[in-house]
Amino acid sequence: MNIFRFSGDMTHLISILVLLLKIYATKSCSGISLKTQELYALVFLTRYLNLFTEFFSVYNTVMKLVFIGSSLVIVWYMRMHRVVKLSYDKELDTFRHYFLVVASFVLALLVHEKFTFQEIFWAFSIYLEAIAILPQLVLLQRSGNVDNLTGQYVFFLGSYRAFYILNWIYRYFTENHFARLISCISGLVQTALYADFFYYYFISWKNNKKLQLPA
Amino acid sequence: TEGASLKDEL
Repeated sequence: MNIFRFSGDMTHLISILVLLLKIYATKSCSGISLKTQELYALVFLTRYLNLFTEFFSVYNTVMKLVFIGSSLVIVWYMRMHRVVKLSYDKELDTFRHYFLVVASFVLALLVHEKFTFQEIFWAFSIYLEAIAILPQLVLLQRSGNVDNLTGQYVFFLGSYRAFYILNWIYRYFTENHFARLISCISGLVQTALYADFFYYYFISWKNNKKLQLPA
Repeated sequence: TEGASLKDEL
C-alpha cells in the first residue's frame, strides 16, 4: 500500500459518499445516470471475484464489500425507491450501455493476462470501468446545469483513477517487475475521458459560476 | 516479483 493508492481509494470512497448524500439528502437522483451506476455495480462484482478466495488485508476486504454494497444500494435506490425513482431522468439517460458491456467483454477475451475465468473477468472489469462514466457524462451534457453534489461526485470519481496512475508509476519504480499494462492503459483512458469535465469544472470553480457543460 | 500482480488493488 502506498500513499497514492490510499488517496485514490479514499477519493473513490468520498465520491460514493457524496452520491449517497445527494440521493439520501435530496431524495432525488436527477442528473445521475442509472446506467453508469449499473455498470459500476457490474465492475465491482466482476472484479472482486476473489473476495472470498484470496485474503490480502482487512482493509482490502472491507473496501471491496463497501464498493459492492454501495453500488448495489444506489442501483436499488434509483430503481426501486418509491420517491427517488420518480426523479430519474429516464428520457435523458438513454445511452445504450449494453454495447459498452459487450465491447469490454470481447476485448477481455482478446487481451488478458491468462486465459482463466478470473483473469478474463478481471480484465473485463478494468475495461468496463474505463468507459462506465460515458452514460453519466452524456447525461450531464444533456441535462445542462449540474447540481453541486453531482458535479462533486463526478469530480472525485474522475480523480481517484488519476491517483492510481501515480500508484502504478510508484510501483513500477519500487517493485520493478511490475507489468500490469492492462490497468495502466485502461486507467489512462478512464482519466482522459474526464479531461473535458475537469476543464469545465475548474472554469466554473474559478469563475464561481454554476457548472455548465456545453451541449 | 511478478506475483505482485494487481489483485491486491481495489
